[in-house]
Amino acid sequence: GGVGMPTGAYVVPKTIWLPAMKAKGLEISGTFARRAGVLHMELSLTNKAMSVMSDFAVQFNRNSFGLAPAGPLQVVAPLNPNQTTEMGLPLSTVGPVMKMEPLNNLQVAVKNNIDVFYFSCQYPISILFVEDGKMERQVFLATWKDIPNDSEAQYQIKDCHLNSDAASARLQSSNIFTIAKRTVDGQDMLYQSIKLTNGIWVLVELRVQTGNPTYMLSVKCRAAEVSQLVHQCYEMVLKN
Amino acid sequence: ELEDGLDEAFSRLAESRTNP
Repeated sequence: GGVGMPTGAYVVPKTIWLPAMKAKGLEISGTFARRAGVLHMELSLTNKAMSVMSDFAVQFNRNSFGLAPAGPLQVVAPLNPNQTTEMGLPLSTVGPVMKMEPLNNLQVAVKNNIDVFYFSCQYPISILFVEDGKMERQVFLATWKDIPNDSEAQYQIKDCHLNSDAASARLQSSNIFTIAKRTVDGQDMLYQSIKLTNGIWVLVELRVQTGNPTYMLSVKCRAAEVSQLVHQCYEMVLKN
Repeated sequence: ELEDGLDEAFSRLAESRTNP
């Protein structure tokens, strides 16, 4: 987008999830995106076999946040040898839940007329950040106090050259909302909130010091294992 | 008044985090 235009959330480029040699010639690459509040798995299917492929279907294993296909896989026509087709598969978050390791791991089964194939992929937790994740300021202060300090995780984010306002704007495109900003001893302290699709809240303090390319990120969340994934998202959003 | 109180509370939080 141009100056002042929202650029939307960052989407990781597609990577190969299922190499053709492991799937009798079917190659699958993909990524995840949240577009206008709807989660999508974006897929490219390539037929590297010598015969036509058809009758595609997809299924997910139970996973940490209940991700499930919200409809069938829309492969419009049989896929000819050397042909690639691209599609977006809308996802719901009301599927069966089972805690995965890592938390953001997703096990997928894809079938076609030849066989059934399995692969695992990992989604950025930011696809689960909902649009109404701006916490009331009063609630933020109470919750921040309420979560004990030993549940606080701290991370450094290096080589970041945005000022705090630019960082805040970029994070908001990914549904990370700045609730308050204070400047103390030359450091901008941003207090931010995130809400996941399953109702889990994440509270964040981001410290940005003018001229210092290393940000300090402090994350408080009652589900402590979410913090590391939130850190990964900050790295991804702030550096792309 | 509540808003003022919240502004003040965030200032205190930031201050306490920087100079504990």
